[in-house]
Amino acid sequence: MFEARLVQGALLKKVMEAIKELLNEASFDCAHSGILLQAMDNSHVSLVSLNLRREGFDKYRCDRNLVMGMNLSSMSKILKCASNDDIITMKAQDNADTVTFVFESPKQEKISDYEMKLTNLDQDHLGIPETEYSCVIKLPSAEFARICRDLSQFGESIVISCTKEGVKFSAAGDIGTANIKLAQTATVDKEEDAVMVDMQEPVTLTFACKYLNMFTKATPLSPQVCLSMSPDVPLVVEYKIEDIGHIRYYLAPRIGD
Amino acid sequence: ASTQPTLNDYFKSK
Repeated sequence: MFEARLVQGALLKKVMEAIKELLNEASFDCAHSGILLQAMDNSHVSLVSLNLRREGFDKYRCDRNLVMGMNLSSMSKILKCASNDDIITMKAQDNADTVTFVFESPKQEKISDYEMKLTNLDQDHLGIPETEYSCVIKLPSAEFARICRDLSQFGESIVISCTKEGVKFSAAGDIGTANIKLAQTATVDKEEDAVMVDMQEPVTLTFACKYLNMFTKATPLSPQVCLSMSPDVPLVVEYKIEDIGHIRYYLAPRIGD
Repeated sequence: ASTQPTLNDYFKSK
């Protein structure tokens, strides 16, 4: 028996918004410690890694490890039926071929349940090595989304260049060039407004706008985003999900000019 | 022109 009850059901709705453009389907690996999802987009250029710890749920039971293959467009349709203040429970029997979503309104006057068929997915799991990154940049997530959106008008790629002075985002194309420089913030009233750069060595890498923009669909999950870069390895874009866990996106850098 | 490698070039299948 698997059962996970999330009082802040809106978080699950936001997680769905954050992954559904990138992935058509994904396996939710449910274990005693919580729920994990790892899946690459169709072109294998980017990867989503979602971690929801059991401690984040107000009720969590997982008697046996369970892999639930879900069609994300179907799951998204179902989660759209939940109100933002609904409590959401996911449950499944061992070896079941369906999962049930139960939505409870805060005062319990409306309770809905939706059963969805599971699909068998033969997904490749990748081993992601522990990496000490040369540059770790923290910035407001809305600022990052704005930069990706603005620079996408200029070209297909964004160059992210991190030095001890700060971080520079650049794009170039037919209409011209664009550069956005962010300096580390000295003092801020709110920690979530800070720009922080932890640099061991300067790094400059180029990434496809299309994917960066899809990652920024996670913006509502967290006020801050963390970008980790090292020369010639995939970028990590991480959004914390309150006290529950995180969503990380990996993106292979573009090579060449 | 730039090329776009896949993640399989960096991470190995488990």
